[in-house]
Amino acid sequence: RDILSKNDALATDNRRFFAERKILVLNLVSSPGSGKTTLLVCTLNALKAKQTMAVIEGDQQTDNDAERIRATGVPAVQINTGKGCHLDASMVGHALEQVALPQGALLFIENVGNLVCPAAFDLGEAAKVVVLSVTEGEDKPLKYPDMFRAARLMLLNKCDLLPYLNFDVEQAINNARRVNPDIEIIQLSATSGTGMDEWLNWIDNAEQSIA
Amino acid sequence: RDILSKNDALATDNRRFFAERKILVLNLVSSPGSGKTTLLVCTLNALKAKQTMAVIEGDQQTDNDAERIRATGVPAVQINTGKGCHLDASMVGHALEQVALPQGALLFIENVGNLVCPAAFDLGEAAKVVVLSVTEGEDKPLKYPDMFRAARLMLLNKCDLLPYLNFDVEQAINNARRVNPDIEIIQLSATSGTGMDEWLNWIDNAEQSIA
Ligand SMILES: Nc1nc2c(ncn2[C@@H]2O[C@H](COP(=O)(O)OP(=O)(O)OP(=O)(O)O)[C@@H](O)[C@H]2O)c(=O)[nH]1
Ligand SMILES: Nc1nc2c(ncn2[C@@H]2O[C@H](COP(=O)(O)OP(=O)(O)OP(=O)(O)O)[C@@H](O)[C@H]2O)c(=O)[nH]1
Ligand SMILES: [Mg+2]
Ligand SMILES: [Mg+2]
Ligand SMILES: [Zn+2]
Ligand SMILES: [Zn+2]
Repeated sequence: RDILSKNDALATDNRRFFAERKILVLNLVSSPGSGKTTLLVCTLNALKAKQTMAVIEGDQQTDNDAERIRATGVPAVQINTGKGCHLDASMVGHALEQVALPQGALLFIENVGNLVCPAAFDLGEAAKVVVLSVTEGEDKPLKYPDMFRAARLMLLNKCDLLPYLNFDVEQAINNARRVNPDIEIIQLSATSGTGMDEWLNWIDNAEQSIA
Repeated sequence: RDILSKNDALATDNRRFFAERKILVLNLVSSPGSGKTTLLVCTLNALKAKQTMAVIEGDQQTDNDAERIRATGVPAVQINTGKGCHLDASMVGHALEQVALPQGALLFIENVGNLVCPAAFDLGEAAKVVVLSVTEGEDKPLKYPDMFRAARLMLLNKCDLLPYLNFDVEQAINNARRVNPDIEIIQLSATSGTGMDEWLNWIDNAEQSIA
């Protein structure tokens, strides 16, 4: 498809821009409401004393998520996609003009809540991080395989709710490994803080690998 | 866009097919994991003694949801969309060839889990029913407004989890009404059964209106 090859060319430009400046870029993807923004706010508050960061937000409408990010003191650019259901490399390229990213910064991109189309659009990121909420069911990796195959890391979020759910963590992990044997998995809760250390450690390792 | 006008023409054909046979068709839409299939299974079990029904299932991959439907004894046709993120009128038209729908039957279409693109594709249904899970946050109607504007009814699902969440029901309802002042709203739980009577009653009224 012509759209994807055009997008890939722009993603390559973005990736070169990031590599020259040793900027780690993570593309957060999930269903709507899995907890991407809640997790980002928690992550930014934990890292902001020692790391320069910025966030690019993608949503059909509203500035809500960017406002939540800005409340932490970290700059955020909001992209509204209108009828569009995913961010693409061109949108991200334009957003880069609106944010100062010094050498060695950390950039998070929160994609539109959608487990389908964002899997196909490279933005120039180092890795896709898929957030799966335990409230969504164990079968999502099997039913939406492209996204779990495209992700390097799966964050199993909202684990604080496990006592109230009929959710089989092992089965969800097995399903993710079935579609992507290499996927890394961290269980956490963006509200209770469980597993946040492991996630922050993973980010740190990812930063070391591009330093 | 050419795609949508072609789709609308086929949707009109589907709608004529349904109207001639007085078949009520409901198109269930939501984020992945909001509880569409769980709700459908519960609904089919409640109605199957007195109503002829069928289900058309839409998913990127797997036959999982159709199998869950078939376990109730109600026939289901599974459409796998591959890279596609929504059902369209052509897919539904072909699926109709695989299912016997007598006069006065009730047909549910469970769309692909996605709050964006399915809003734009008319399948020939009488109404879109959007399922919003209380685990997804109150802001979804504002952030994904096209879907809530396109829906006649919003089912606020998983209300059994409210005691464990920080979810403001009034705010979610206000947000839905802000983007669609005419939307009807039913609070329910597909697992505990709360609100199911109201939902079954709503279906009954919808059937009467086309009888
Ligand atoms: N119990 C619990 N709730 C959570 C957790 N993380 C997020 N939430 C709640 O889940 C809802 C959605 O969270 P968001 O952070 O807005 O989700 P999102 O993925 O950014 O949503 P979109 O940007 O619309 O796709 C909110 O009500 C949050 O309070 C968690 O770890 N545990
Ligand atoms: N607590 C609670 N859990 C529910 C309820 N309805 C569904 N679930 C759970 O939510 C998860 C997803 O349910 P599904 O019915 O598969 O959701 P779906 O909308 O059909 O998912 P997709 O077809 O993949 O989009 C499962 O773990 C269900 O058990 C409910 O009312 N309350
Ligand atoms: Mg968000
Ligand atoms: Mg389902
Ligand atoms: Zn899409
Ligand atoms: Zn789409």
